[in-house]
Amino acid sequence: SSLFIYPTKIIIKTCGTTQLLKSIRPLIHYAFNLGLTLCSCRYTRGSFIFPKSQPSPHSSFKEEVIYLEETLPSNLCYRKASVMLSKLSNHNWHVFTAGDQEIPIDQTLFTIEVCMTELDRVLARKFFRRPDDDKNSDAAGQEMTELTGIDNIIPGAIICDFGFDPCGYSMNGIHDGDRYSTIHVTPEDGFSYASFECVGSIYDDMDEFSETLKKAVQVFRPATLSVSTTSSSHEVWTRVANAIEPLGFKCRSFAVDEFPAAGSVVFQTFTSRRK
Amino acid sequence: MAVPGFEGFEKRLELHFFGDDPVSDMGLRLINMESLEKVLNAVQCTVVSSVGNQFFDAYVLSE
Repeated sequence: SSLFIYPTKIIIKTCGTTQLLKSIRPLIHYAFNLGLTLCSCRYTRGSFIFPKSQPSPHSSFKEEVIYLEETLPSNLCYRKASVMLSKLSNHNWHVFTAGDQEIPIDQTLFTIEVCMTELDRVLARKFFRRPDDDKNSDAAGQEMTELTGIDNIIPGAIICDFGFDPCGYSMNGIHDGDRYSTIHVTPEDGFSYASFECVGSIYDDMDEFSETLKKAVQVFRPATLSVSTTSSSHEVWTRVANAIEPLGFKCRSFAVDEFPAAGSVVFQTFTSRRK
Repeated sequence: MAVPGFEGFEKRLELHFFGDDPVSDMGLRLINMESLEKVLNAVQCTVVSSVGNQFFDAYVLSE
């Protein structure tokens, strides 16, 4: 899981049975003490593998939306919740956004959220700690970063990595000043999962962006992946498909929706042709 | 009933703030570690590693 704190922006991403939405009230409180007021909120997630294990307020998307509606301040009056469907069972994208009409969103930035399941078993094994390793979790994480080629996804990025015991991996990358990337891995066979997320600008070199995405997917070679892009530009999601399909994937579904205080969200799912 | 495995799919929250007269240009980065731990305690995770630069702070969390 990851937390990124900018002067006026917080991104928090957690897995397992964490109760993420419970962070909203205290964050609004601490921000208020610093003279800051909430002006937009975006909550996203895929379909849980084990939905019945999720505690309140995450037991269903309906419950999450009710909690958000009740928790967010009234100045965030432009609100929308939507489930973006795919043709693959259990691969839907859940989106809630809320924004203040007075504060415009930055339309130059985009966010890519990649969710990968059924990881290549040989590659997934690299995210298990060796039973006899006497490394601490930072050293184990660093070894996984180098062994898997994660350190080559965004050359020059400062990487903060962590290898969980007995398995699992998380890393945050810092690059190009104010950009982040993050990877989280659950490698156990039967419910293996990896995510990759990064931010970019529509003014970035899009060839470079495509290469980054390709390299991230190749670290895991999943059987199924979904990509959500939040952007004002159509070029971003087009680039996603053009980067992923040559890796042996076929696009199975495509959905697009507009959200206040976020822009366009495009949700694409792909499956490996080798499957 | 079979015991489920670990839930990998993440929940992601992005919050933006503004201030006419914020306390500092550092803004939210001034939230101290004790307060952050209270937030993360509500979520049920903890900080396991961190790094930062002049623009932002990044924390790896448990779970």
